[in-house]
Amino acid sequence: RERITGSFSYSTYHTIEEIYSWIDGLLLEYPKLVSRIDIGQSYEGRPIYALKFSTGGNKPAIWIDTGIHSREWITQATGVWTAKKIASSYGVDSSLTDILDNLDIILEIVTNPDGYAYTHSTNRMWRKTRSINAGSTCVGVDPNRNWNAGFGGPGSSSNPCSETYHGAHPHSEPEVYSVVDFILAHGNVKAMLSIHSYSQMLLFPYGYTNDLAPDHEELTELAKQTANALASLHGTQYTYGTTIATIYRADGTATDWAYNNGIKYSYTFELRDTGRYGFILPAEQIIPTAEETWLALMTVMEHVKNHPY
Amino acid sequence: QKTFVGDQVLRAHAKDNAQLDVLRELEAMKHLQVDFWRGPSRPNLPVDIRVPNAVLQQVKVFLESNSIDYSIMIEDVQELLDQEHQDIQSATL
Repeated sequence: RERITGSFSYSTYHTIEEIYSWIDGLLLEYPKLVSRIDIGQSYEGRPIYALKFSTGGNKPAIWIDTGIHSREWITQATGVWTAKKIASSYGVDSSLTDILDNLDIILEIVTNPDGYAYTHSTNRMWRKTRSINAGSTCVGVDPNRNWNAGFGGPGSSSNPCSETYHGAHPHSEPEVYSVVDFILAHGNVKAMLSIHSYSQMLLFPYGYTNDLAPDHEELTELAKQTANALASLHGTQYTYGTTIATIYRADGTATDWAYNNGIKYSYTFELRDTGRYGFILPAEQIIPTAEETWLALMTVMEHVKNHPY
Repeated sequence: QKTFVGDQVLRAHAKDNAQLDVLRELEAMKHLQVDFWRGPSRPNLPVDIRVPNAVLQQVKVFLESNSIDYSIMIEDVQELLDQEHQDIQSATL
């Protein structure tokens, strides 16, 4: 079983079955550090897993999710690499060890399992969930417009055929309410890092309003440090700022919901691409992308550890 | 399985807010079935649009007639997807 994660190719894209099987191997390989939490089921009945990296006790936690938009394959692949990196670095890398001695890390690698399976079987360019919309032939809801933060505003669509359809009501999607229920029940999540691609951006609240968050200055400074850390490895340049000012108005997003629910360190990452491939980023770029993202994640996680609230 | 043979991804550059509005009009034309990979947001940010093969000329004419600069980011989406699929299969083997 140990050979499963050892021989697993981190430099290729994998199906959901392969990722879930790999998770089983990771649990066996690092039983004292890693556990799997079943946080819910997708619309089509697939299990939704979060991996908990913990040295014990009920510590404050950092939440990381990848793959809420299913066609952004580099994000799930980065999630897999990151999980292995966290597990294998504990007790080896002093910074990561220090983080895990003070905080738990919870990582959801496939946030939109139905959409991800659909990208492998039927439509590589699928973004949304796979839920049926009453009164429409169009399927799916944008799970990053479905959160209860400015829900239904003009930075989302009321048309079920749109890629940014917000859904019938806030948290209508099991992929969203599973996360909401988990985080609210946990009650001690201090950071929410939601990983997307592409555009090379680091975004923070707000997306639904031009109002600045009370922690705007700190979030900006941390974003700057994080972007610098990321660029230090391969020179990948990120822009950063509030979602609404940096890219466009977006209503009902995960990071805005997190911030409004008391999670100060709420960021959205938009990973590589340089603009040549979009969602079809070649697999040879998975590891460089994951490596540079790791430096960024470490910057945020160290800050969270050093600035308890 | 949905294929993307002959689909292209165009990268458009809007010079100003008026051109951004034109791109938003394009986004609203559902019958064209264009897929905005990066939506129109700000004049200094590129807009990436996957355009089905069947409406390529129509969309290019629309962009050109509105004086919106664009380049072809991906010549044939399916070629890249085939390569991706092949890479996955050989990695699995």
